[in-house]
Amino acid sequence: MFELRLVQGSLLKRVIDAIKDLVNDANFDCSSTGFSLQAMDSSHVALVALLLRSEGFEHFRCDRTFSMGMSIANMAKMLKCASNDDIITIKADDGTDTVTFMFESPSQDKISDIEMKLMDIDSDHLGIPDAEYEAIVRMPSTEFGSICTSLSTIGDTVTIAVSKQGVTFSTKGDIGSGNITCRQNSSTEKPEEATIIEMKEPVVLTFALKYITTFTKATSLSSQVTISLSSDMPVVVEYKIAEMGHIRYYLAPKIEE
Amino acid sequence: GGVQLAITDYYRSS
Repeated sequence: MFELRLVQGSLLKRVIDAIKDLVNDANFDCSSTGFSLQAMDSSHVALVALLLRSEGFEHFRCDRTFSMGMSIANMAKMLKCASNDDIITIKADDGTDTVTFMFESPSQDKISDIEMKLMDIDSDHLGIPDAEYEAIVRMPSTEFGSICTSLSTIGDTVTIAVSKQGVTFSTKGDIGSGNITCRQNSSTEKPEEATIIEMKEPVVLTFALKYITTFTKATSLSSQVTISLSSDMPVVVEYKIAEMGHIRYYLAPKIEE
Repeated sequence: GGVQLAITDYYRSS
């Protein structure tokens, strides 16, 4: 028996919106720790890892560890039946091939019961070792989102360069080139507006903008984003989900031919 | 430009 109840149902809607453009189908892993997912995009260039800890739910019951294979697009369709202020309950029984979503309006005057078919999904779980990164940039997630959107109108790739001067995002395309530098700014009174750069070594890495732009669909989950970089390693773009966990995106770099 | 590497070039199945 698996049952979880999330009073802030819009959070699940936002989490699925943050995944659906990257991943088609995924196994959701349910255990006493929480509700988690690890999945790659179809070309195996990017990976998303989601963790929603059990303590973050109003009710969380998971009698044994198991996986539920779901189509993310279908899940997004089902969640469209939920209003933003609805309370969401997800239920599944052992051995069944369906999952039930229940949406309750805050005043309890409307209850929707939605059943969705589960899928058998063959997926590799990758081991991601804990790593020390050469540079870690924390910045407002909206700022990062608008930089990626702006640069993707000019070029297909973004080169992220971290130095003592700050972090520079640059691109080049047929119509021209652009670069945007953000300097460290920790003096702001609002911590969510700060840009903080921790650098052990200068790093320069290039990534496909189409993936990075997809990651910024998670912007509404967190006011800050953390970008962790090391030479010749995938970048990690992390959005913390308050009191619950995180969504982390990993993207392999592009290298010169 | 450049060659796109795969995430599986870095992380192995666990």
